[in-house]
Amino acid sequence: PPVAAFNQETLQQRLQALIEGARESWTYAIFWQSSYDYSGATVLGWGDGYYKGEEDKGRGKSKSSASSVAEQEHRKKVLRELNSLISGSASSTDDAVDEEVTDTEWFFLVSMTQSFVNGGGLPGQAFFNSSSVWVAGTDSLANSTCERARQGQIFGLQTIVCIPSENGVVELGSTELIFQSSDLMNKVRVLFNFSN
Amino acid sequence: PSAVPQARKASLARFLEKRKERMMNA
Repeated sequence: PPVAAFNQETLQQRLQALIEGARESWTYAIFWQSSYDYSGATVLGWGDGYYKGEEDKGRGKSKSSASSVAEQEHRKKVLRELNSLISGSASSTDDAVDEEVTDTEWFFLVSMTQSFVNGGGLPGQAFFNSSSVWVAGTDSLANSTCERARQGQIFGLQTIVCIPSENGVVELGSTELIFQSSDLMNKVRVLFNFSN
Repeated sequence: PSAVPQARKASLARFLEKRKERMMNA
């Protein structure tokens, strides 16, 4: 297929297509976009993300958070402030904002503030080595040398995958245990091989 | 929140909107 140009709109569509079309149950997908900092070094920063959430498992709502009451209050406060920032209103009475913020939602949100130097963290390693990093299993994540993998495990993830592409790295995370799939990696290569 | 760069606002807005949808459908 012809290779499409990189833009924000198709990025979101590609992330959504990747997750919604997958056989496996992925919780989120993030595209870490490569750029250069003031010194000319390669940095991977937030490009875009698609949060699907956790499997319902018939309980009516997503898996609840293991966080403390104080932590939940903190998350809700941040979410209210972010909502105000986006909507432009000073205060929000939106019930949806006051719903419990799950661990994976929080992990996804915090990811928006992160960046990785070339070779640093799971995304940086994947990009620097031009090879995929697939970490599956609570122990593997907990014992990883990468802070992001350990953080992911604390927030309930069982699988984190980073697949390099021309302009960055596609990261997928899941609360399920998912083993390596060449089908997924091929899909990333097709969907994220941008022309520019 | 003020630290969230302008470029990430679109992702954040989308996340919040989809979250509302999920809550309403729950």
